[in-house]
Amino acid sequence: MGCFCLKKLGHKPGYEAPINLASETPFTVNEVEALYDLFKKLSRSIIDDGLIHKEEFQLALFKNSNKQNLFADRIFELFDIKHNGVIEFGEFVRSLSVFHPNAPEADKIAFLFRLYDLRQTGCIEAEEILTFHLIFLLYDLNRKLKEMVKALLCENNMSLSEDMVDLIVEKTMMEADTKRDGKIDDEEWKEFVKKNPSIIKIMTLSDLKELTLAFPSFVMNSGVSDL
Amino acid sequence: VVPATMNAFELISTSQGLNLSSLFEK
Repeated sequence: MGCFCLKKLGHKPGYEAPINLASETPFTVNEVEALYDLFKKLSRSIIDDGLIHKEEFQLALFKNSNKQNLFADRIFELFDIKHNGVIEFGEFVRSLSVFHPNAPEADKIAFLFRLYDLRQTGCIEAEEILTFHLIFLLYDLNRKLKEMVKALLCENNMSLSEDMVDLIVEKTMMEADTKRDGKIDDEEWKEFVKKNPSIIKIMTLSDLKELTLAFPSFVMNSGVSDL
Repeated sequence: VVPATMNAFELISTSQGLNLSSLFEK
């Protein structure tokens, strides 16, 4: 009687302490806590197991858990850092941190490059291993870019002639593939983005600036839940 | 309508699958 019981904070597997995540991302501890609110909401939308499954991710993006989308699939794959088919809380925060307005632009450019490297055909060349040069991720612009343009047109029920698609792809290739080897390496990609900054607009989410307003969390602040 | 001047990556970036703002909708 008169006893004041603190409810034990029951965190699901995959949970990581906000203080640790805040130390390696641009987020504050409060913002990571707010992200946990968002994460909980997303991760219990279909299966309440503390993990975001592909269907839950699709449901959040499209209001439809069955909607297939090439680009959403790639985002999910990149967020799923452990490649185990689900997004854990730590993976969610670390991946979203690249989209923070204060995240380094170089990280945004690199993330987008990996996103568009559809089949992850990155290769390490012997000379580069020997000289410890940067790993060059090469991608076949013609094939992958055309595939992505077609996916986008299909998504929006737009029809363009094959010639028009080729024209858009070739024009982009002429500008981006300065070495004229049919591929874009990370160096060419950085140059191309510099000339076309609108390409990385999608890598900044202004919502991440107002997280604590949208998803207020009092758990860490008070150390007590459900009071 | 796809403007002829639009580069392929600008076009791709309009995909709904790349619009993560939807995650933050209440």
